[in-house]
Amino acid sequence: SDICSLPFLAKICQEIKSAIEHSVPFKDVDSDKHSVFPTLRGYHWRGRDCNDSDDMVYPGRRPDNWDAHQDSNCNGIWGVDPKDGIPYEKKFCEGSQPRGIILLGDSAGAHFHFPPEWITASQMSLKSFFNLPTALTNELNWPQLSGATGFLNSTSGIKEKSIYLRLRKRNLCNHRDYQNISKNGASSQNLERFIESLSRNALLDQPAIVIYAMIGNDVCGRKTDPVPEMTTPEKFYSKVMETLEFLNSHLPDGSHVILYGLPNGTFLWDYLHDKYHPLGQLNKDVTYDQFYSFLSCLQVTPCHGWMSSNQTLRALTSERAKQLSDTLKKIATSKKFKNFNLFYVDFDFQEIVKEWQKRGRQPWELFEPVDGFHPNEVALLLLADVFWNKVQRQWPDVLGKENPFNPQIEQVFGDQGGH
Amino acid sequence: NSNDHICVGCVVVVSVIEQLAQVHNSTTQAAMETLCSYLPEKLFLKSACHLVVRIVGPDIIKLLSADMTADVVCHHLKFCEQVPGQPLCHLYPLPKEAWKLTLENARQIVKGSPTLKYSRMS
Repeated sequence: SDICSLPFLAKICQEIKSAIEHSVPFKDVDSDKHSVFPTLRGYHWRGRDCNDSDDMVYPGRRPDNWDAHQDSNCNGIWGVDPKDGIPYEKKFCEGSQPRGIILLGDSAGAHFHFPPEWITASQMSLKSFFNLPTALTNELNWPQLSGATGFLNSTSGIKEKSIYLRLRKRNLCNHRDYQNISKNGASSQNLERFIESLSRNALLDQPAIVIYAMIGNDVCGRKTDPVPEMTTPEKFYSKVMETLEFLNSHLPDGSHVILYGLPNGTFLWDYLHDKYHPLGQLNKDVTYDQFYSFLSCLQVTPCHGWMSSNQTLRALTSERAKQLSDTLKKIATSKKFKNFNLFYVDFDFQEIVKEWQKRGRQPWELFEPVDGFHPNEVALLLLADVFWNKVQRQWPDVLGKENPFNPQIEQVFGDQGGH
Repeated sequence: NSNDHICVGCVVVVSVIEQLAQVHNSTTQAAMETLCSYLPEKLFLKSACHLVVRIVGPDIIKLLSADMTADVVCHHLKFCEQVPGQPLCHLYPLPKEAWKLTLENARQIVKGSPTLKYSRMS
C-alpha cells in the first residue's frame, strides 16, 4: 500500500517528503533554494534559477561585478554595451532600487485550487485532467497564478495582475525576483517550521517587500468546537514578533514588511450556503450547506468557524479575527526594526465584492467552487489590485519608482529569459 | 485524520462515477472505464485508477445499480466509518430506512451475485 516502501523508491520519496516538509525545491542541484524544475516547490513558487550549478547565481541577488560576464541575478540583464563598454546591469539598473516580493502565507496565498472540471461529470473529457500531475506535485496549489507572485497569464481573463508582475512592469530589473513561502494550513503558530525556506542574504541580496498574510488558520479550526483552538491575541503577538525578528536578521537593509489583516469571513456563509455545490448541480441535491456539514462532521473542514450554519459561531470567529487584526495593527504602529519599515493593510473583502458587482457579477463567483472556501483566482487578483493601490497611495516608496530604462531593457533583452 | 480525507475522496469519486453514468446514459462499469481513460499516465494515475476499479469496481456496480447513495457505497467499502458515539457523516440525504438496515442490505447485495469480469480491462 505504501509505494515508498519499495527499496528503489525509498530515496526519491525521502527527498520529495523533505522538499514538501521544508518547502524547499525538490530539484536544486546547487542548494541555493532556486530551481529549474517547476513543481515540487520549484520555479512555480520562487524565481527560476538560471544556473543550477552555481549557488552564487540566483534571482534577487545584487549583481556580481554588474553582471559584466554572467547573469548572476537571473534577471536576464548582463554583458557589456559595446558602444561604451558599460555593463548593461549598471547602465539600466543602477539607482533604480530593484526589489523582490516575498509572501509568507497559507493556502490562500499559495492559491489552493481544486478544478471543478475534475468533478463535473457533464463537462468531463480527455482534457479535464491534463493538469492533475502538476497540481498534485504542487500540493493542489497554483502559486504561478496567485495574486502575490503569479507570473503566468491569468486564466480568468480579468485585467488585474499579480503584485509580482506589477513590480516587474515598474522595474524590469525585478524580473524573476519572487518567492511564495506559503503552505496549506499555515498559521502564525506553525510558520516557524518553514520560514527557513525563505531565501534572502542581508549582505548579498536586493531589498525585499515581504507580505505577511496568515489570513485564516489562526481562527479556522476543524474541531466541532473550534473556539478553544483559535490562536489568542497574546500567542499571536508573540509569534508575529518572533517572525519579525527572524526577518530583521535576514532581510537586506531597505526592505519593507507589510502585515495583512484577517477577513471578516461571515460573508462566506451568506454568499454560498444555499447555492448548489458542483457535485449537486446535476441533480440539484447538494448545497454548500450540506457540503459544509459533511466536512465538519468528518472534521476535515478547512474552517469550521465560518463554514457553519451556526450564526453565533460565525460571529465568534470573525470577532477573534478582528482581535488578531488589531494585534497586527498594534505591532505595525508601535514596533521599529533596523532593516525594514513595517506597515499594516486591512483585508477588505467587501471592497472587491463591490468592485465585482460593479462589473455586473455575483459575489459567489469569487470563491473556489469545489471547496467553497478559498478566494479564487479572480478574487486573489482583485485583492492584489486593492493592495497595490493602497500601498501606492499611502507608502509610495515601498513599491519603488518606474525605471526609465525599461524600454531599453526590453529592446536589448526582450523577455529577459522568461520565467 | 487521513481516513476522513479518504472518506471525502471516496464520496466525491463515487458521485462522479454515478453522474458520468447518468450523463452518458451508460452502465456504471462503462462510467468507471471512461473516468480512468480520462486520467493521464503520469504519476501512475491511470493505472492506479484501473487497479482501484478492479478491486472495488464490482461492489460499486452492484450497489449503485441498487440505487444506493455514494455515502452508503463508501461506508460499505469502509472508506467511511461512523465512529461510535460520533454522528453519522453523509453528504446526500439519508435513505428512508434505518442506516443499519441500509448497510445490511448493501452487504446482502454484494454477497449475492458473482464478481464481474471486465472485458476491456484484460
